[in-house]
Amino acid sequence: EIDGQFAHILDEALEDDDAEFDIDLEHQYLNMGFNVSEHDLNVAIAAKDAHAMGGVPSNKEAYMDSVRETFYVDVKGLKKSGQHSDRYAITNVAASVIPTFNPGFRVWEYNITGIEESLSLKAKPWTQFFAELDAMISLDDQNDDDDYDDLEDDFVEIEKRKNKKKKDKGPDISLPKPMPEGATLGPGYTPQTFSPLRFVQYYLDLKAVNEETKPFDYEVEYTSDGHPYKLESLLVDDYVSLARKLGKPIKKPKTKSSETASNEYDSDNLDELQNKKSLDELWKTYVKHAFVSSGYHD
Amino acid sequence: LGNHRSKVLHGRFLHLTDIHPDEFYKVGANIEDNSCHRGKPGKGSAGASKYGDAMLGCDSPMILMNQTLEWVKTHLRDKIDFVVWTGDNIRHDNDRKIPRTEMEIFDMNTRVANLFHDIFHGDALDPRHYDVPVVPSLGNNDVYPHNLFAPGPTLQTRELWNIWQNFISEEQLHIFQRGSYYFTEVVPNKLAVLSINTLYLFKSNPLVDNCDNRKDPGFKLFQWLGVTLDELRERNMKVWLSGHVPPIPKNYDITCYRKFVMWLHEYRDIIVGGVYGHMNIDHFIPVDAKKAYKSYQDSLIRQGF
Repeated sequence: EIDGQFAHILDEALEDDDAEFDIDLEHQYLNMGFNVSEHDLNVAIAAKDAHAMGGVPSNKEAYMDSVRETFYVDVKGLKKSGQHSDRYAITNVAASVIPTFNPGFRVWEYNITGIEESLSLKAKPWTQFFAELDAMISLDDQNDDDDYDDLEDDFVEIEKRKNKKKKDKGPDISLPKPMPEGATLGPGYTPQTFSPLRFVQYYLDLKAVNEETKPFDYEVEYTSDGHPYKLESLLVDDYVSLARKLGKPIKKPKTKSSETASNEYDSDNLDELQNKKSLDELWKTYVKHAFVSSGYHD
Repeated sequence: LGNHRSKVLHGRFLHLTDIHPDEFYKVGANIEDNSCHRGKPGKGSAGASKYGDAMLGCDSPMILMNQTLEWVKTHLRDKIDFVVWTGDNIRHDNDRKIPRTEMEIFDMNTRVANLFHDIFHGDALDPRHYDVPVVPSLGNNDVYPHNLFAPGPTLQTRELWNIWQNFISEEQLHIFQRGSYYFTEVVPNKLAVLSINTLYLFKSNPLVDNCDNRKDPGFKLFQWLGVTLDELRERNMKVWLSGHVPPIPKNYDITCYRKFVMWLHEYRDIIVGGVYGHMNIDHFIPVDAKKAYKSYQDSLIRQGF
């Protein structure tokens, strides 16, 4: 039954599913022998981590290495990434104004051609939509209040209701319905109105500004279409291609034939590996930009 | 009551995050305690610099915030269509001698919101009519105590509404007071930005358990997300998502993370992308829908047994 429920996406065997999805670095701490629940420990570790977002930065290179290992090396080959890499979505995490590194922010540019022509359907007024939304969520709250769970401590009520059939809660409304058949991929995946085209990353050279060798003026730190990224657009495909370049070359398991051969790495990546040095440089530049050109090292 | 000027689209927007202004910051103060609030600098150190020092652990001096926003006003304001601003608008709680208070958090958030209002509002009579719409979202430092945010309506959701009400359409008051999430039509009838209260999905918020329990605010957030995205899809609109804490396994409860990724996947016909803050590190992460579904499927099977 469960297999059938997700057939629209899990239609292929995930035989390459070698990386555990819900195990991240924090879970390593669980092996340290604390006698607390996993949930409590997760909250504690995450809270400590959240606090560490302030203060002197530490272990950020290690974090970037874990991103590389977990998310960039792991992006699948072309065939397994779906149409226009639609297996993926991109989370963009921004540099901040607070000088954890140098202050920075980003200006995104997007396609506005054809914006006047794009269809605008006659829809109900927003006021009506919000009124309906309010009503729906209020009703849901009332249903929650009727729930058995609220009455755990009330023995009388429990006795009264013991013989009543527990209300069917229906489908899990916190899960999305599959994308409608016939819907086409949106601006994140194929070029169209509102597709992101490029970004300009600004930063403040804090040391120079403090020393008054430069005026207070945000400079362009880098752009997505400039050196070394040269991204023609910012579709998911573009990000996934970049992630593949940023990922470490995957070592191929040693076999008799490979021990003597020079193809120490996965053959899919051979083209990229011919330029291994430039890929290393690409990673170094990417990490430099991640830390807003502050020169940070662990 | 708007300014009745025709809107010129530039095809650009600004994302700005984690300002962390600190009104106790003192130029020349000792940096060693990571707060730059007092004391003499150590030997060989000039102490806290005028605009702040990278990598030394202090928050932003007020002048850094003010001049940054002034720079934005001068160089960007008239070249962008909207602003996504993803929270953390006050200092960290890292000075035991001056612990943060709830009122201080509200006060600083109000001051920062007023700065954004003054820069981007323009001259319309309608306080909600912006030359450049601004879409704020809630940071884990913008709540008291740090990281803790309960389902609304609460004092905090009410105060947040008071602070941000000019940025949000009036009809969303009730929804906002339940969860401090909302959306803005940044290009009317064409493009919306959703402001997601990521604290309901955040591992570090002890007031929420997961996103599978119907009573948890994360569950209700997804309910709102579904209705809203359906309506936007119906109107043929496209959507950017925004929030403070980015959706990656390190940050979100696993039950919330995988659902979030599933939503991104099933609405890939209208969701353009997502921008987040919190981590201070400029990077991107491809999130994998197949693994999210597989993880959910596995969790159902485990529950079954």
